[in-house]
Amino acid sequence: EEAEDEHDEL
Amino acid sequence: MNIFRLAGDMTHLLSIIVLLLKIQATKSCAGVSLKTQELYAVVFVTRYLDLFYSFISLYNTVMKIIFLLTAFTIIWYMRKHKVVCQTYDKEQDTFRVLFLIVPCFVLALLVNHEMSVTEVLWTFSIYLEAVAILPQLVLLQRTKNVDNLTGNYIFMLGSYRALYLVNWVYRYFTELGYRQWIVWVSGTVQTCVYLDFFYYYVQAWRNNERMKLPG
Repeated sequence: EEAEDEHDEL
Repeated sequence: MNIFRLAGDMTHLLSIIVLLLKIQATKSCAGVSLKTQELYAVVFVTRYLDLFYSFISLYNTVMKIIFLLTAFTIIWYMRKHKVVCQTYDKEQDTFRVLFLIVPCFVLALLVNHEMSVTEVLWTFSIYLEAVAILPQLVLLQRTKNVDNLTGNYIFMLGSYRALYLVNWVYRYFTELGYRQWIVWVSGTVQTCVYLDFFYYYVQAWRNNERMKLPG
């Protein structure tokens, strides 16, 4: 989930 | 998404619009570093590869496409537009971008979350964005006088980064177990790169003068 969080930001 | 993150994204978008309007309205890109603009294009292309395989939100997708399109539009103006390209200070914009690209890539290979092509490229884009403004700052230092729009463009880019920092602090306190070290460290470095510029920008603004950098 961490990676997904990070990729949410532009 | 919190208000700081949204404000950060909007400031980022506004900075790009200001730069595009400056180029379109004055038909000049004097004082703008093509190297920095090309680095941003590399940053966006390597970071937004996930457009092809993951969907986060409509907002996320639309913003990514806007950032990509505007980056290439600016480059097109500076390289191909008959009038604009003649105003580009090629002789002054000589920063060796490989000195940024190669170390960032090596670092991305060494420090990442996952050894996959997309994850390494994403990490590379985070590192590269932190230093992509350097050719622009060096160009500014060389040409000394900073026109208002270029100054505002850089100020807004720096503000966008500062807002992202606030967004991370907010997320840290509101989201359980939220941490992202790679992004935090790079983002802090990236914001620090602007500190010197901020100082002279605010000074000029307070004295109601045109911005000048020391030699």
